[in-house]
This record gives sequence, C-alpha cells and structure tokens, in this order.
Amino acid sequence: TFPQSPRWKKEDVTYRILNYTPDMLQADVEEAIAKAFQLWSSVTPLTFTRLYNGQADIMISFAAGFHGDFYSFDGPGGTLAHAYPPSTGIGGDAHFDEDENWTKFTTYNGFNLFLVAAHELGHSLGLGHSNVFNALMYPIYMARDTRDFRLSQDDIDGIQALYGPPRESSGLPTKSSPPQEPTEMTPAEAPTEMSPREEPTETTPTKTPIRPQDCDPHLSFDAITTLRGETLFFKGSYVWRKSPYFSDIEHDTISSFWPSLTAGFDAAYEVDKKDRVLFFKDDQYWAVSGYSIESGFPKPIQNLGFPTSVRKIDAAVHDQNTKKTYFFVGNKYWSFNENTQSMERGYPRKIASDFQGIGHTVDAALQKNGLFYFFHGSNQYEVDIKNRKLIRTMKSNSWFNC
Amino acid sequence: FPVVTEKEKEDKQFAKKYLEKFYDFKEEKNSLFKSKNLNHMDDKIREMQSFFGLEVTGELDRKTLDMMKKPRCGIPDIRSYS
Repeated sequence: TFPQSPRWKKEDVTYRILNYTPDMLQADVEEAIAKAFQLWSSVTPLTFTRLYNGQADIMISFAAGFHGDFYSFDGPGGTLAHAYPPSTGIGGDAHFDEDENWTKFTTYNGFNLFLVAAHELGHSLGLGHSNVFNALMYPIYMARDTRDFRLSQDDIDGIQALYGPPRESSGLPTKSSPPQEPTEMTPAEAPTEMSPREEPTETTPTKTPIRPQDCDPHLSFDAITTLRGETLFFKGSYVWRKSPYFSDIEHDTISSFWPSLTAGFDAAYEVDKKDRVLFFKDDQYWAVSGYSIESGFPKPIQNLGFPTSVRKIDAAVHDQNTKKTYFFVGNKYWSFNENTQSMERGYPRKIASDFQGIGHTVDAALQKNGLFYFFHGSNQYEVDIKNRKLIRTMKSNSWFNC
Repeated sequence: FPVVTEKEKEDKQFAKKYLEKFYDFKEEKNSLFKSKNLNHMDDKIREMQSFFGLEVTGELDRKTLDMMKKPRCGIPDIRSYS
C-alpha cells in the first residue's frame, strides 16, 4: 500500500470515463474498464458505479506527454499509465498514455487496456506495487490471456488488507444496477474465492529440470539463433545469451523475454534485415521483433510451404548472403526464399549431399561470420558451404569459453 | 580506466532517470564528493535489483538495464512516493 495506507472510506466508489483513445471502439474501452473494476469488486465489498458527468472518485482519462500533473508521459513504450492513491481531488484518478497503442486483444502489437486498467485501478484503490512476478500489481507489463484472468493471491491479500473480503449476501444483488452497465456482479456470478482463512492447498511444484552447466561436455541444444548481434542458445525453458561485447554468458529463461511462448523450441532463425526472429515448435511458428511477438501468430508451418507430412522441424538457419533459409527435417533439408516467401523448387534434398560431413539429423544451426555451424548432440560442425568444406568439429558449448 | 563509451553514458543517464522516477533517487547537485553520488546510486540500483529478484550487484549490468527498459507502470516501486 502507499504511505499511511490511504483507502476509500466508503464501499460505493464512483468512476467516470472522461475521454477515449482513438485506438479502440468506445464500447471496447468501456468494457475493458468495467471488467477491470469487476476484478476488484469480486474480492472486496466495494461496488463501482459509473457517472457520466460531474466529479467521480476515480476520473479515467487518456493523455500524452505533459497532461497537467507532475508526471508527464514519455511517448511510446516506457511508462504506459499511472494512477493516484485514494484521496480527494486527483486522488484515485487514472491516466493512460495516449502515445501507446491500446488494444482489447491479447496481442503483442500494443498494450491490452483491460490488463493495464486493472493494474492502475489497483493503485486507485490504494495498492502499491508487488514484487511477485505474476501478480497483477507487478510493475512491468506482461501480455497474457485475459479471457479468464484471475488476480494472484498477493493481489487479493493486498486489497483485502484494505477493504476485507466480499460481503456474504442472500444471493440477491444488494444493489439494482442499470441493465446496460452492471456495476456489481451478483454473488452467484462472483468467482468462488478462497476465503483468506482457508490454507492454500499445497500444489506439488512441477519438477522443472535444472539448467545444465555451461561447460557440461554432454550439453546439447534445442535451437540456436542470432538476435540483434547476440547469439541465443535454447534448451528446454533455458536461454544462454552470448554478446559480442561482454565475455560472460548471461543465463535467462524463455519466459523472461517472451512470457507467453511455451518452452522447448524445435528451431529458430533470424532474418536480420527485417529485425525478425522466428521460433518453431511442433507444427507452429511465431515471429518476434525484440520483446514483442507479432500479431496473428502462431501460424501453421504449412504456411511456409511444408507438406502436411512434416509435423515438426529439427533446425533452421538463414543465410544472410543468399537470403535463403534452410530448414532441416530428418536427413533432408528445404530451402526457403525469404524475398519471395516461398519454398524453392527441387527440395527437399539430402543434407549429406550438400553439407559436407553432416550425415545425420541437425539439432540446431547457426550462421556466424559467413560460416555455418551444425549442432548434433554435444558436437558441432563448422562448415564452409561456399567451398563445400567441413572445417572442424567442436563441442556444442565451445561458444561458452569452456 | 577504459574510456566510458557514448552508449555507457546514455545507459547511465537512462538509469539515473529511472531510479529518480521509481526509486526516489536524488542526485545531490552540489555535492562536493562525486563519489557520494555514485555510492548513493549504487544503493538505489541494489534496491531495484532486489525488488525484481535480479542478482544484487549495485552495477548497471545488462539484465538490470533490460529490466529498466521494459514497458511498465508510472508509479514508483518503493513507498516513499510523495
């Protein structure tokens, strides 16, 4: 909570939407905000009534840059919104940065208004930030599925410390709400909440495999790709990040970069000219640009021209010189023309016939400084495809200064 | 000492603004002792790192910078919000 834990000293709180973002339909803005209030009313005795004029407790508005308070917005990205703790005047008000691209979808091409509004309204009710990673009140924006979005236990504990749990009622809505804009969910609809006194049932944490040592001689990888000059090595949910500027290897997880991508990539490659990395898993693929995942994904790999008999890809690498991307499946490979976005004729071909010394499946592939690196288990094969020469064989983790 | 590259200067400036905005870092403008400022900033970096569960080094390492650059809410993370 904020210093001195300010809270509304009443249970029926009012709000007013002062203006709208042109990014969304007005009805969608209203629905996102109503849904955000419902999250909090479902776990507290609070009710939220919308006013259409005059002064409401929580005034909601969109604005860009300097907008009349001491906390100007900063253009696209960075700060998305802010809100004031309960008090008179500006207290409780929530401001959203109009320089952002607001959306009602769970997309990566903009910020979901429901998620950000639910967070900011937590501030409007008196909650500070949480350092619990999946909590709604965690300060960093995370795109996630909003269909049956639930508050985390930390959020519930926080808000109920201020207002207590929802009031038990005899099943009838305690307040008649105008039909077009329900201000309160009737208890029957309220999600059953674990009351604070019930001990959370102990869920046995699923056993995630521990990260292998960097210099484990048996280390193998699921996929490898370059990304803006760096090289990322993937295995399960783990990422090893190698930068040309720092000698040490950074250890991350896939979810810390792309929270909604499931771990265990089959293949990955970068088309650096488009600042785009593609990830493959089973018969689907995703395209990302930095942190943001392009909208409209995942897509089926058949969109790239694979026959339906191909259920997954072993490895992929993009040749920055020829603009061709090579996809490896079993002992064969395809060549995909990134300019025409189509598979080349005469494929698939045998890997061994065109890539010297690579007579087996390929786990991962990489192009660096014009040379190709094909990974199979804990070994790696450096190949000069122009001169059709296998240069050397190394350990897969030779990149980690072992 | 290695020459502080332009990028590092930019990163430091960005971090300073971030810490001022979200961790109540106040640069003592007329402080005689430059090092006093630096230690103060290191403490604030540690505070931020511990909030986000990063390795607490007090240094502006890449993971710390990455976290600072992620889209976020404009409200400070620590309670001395005035």
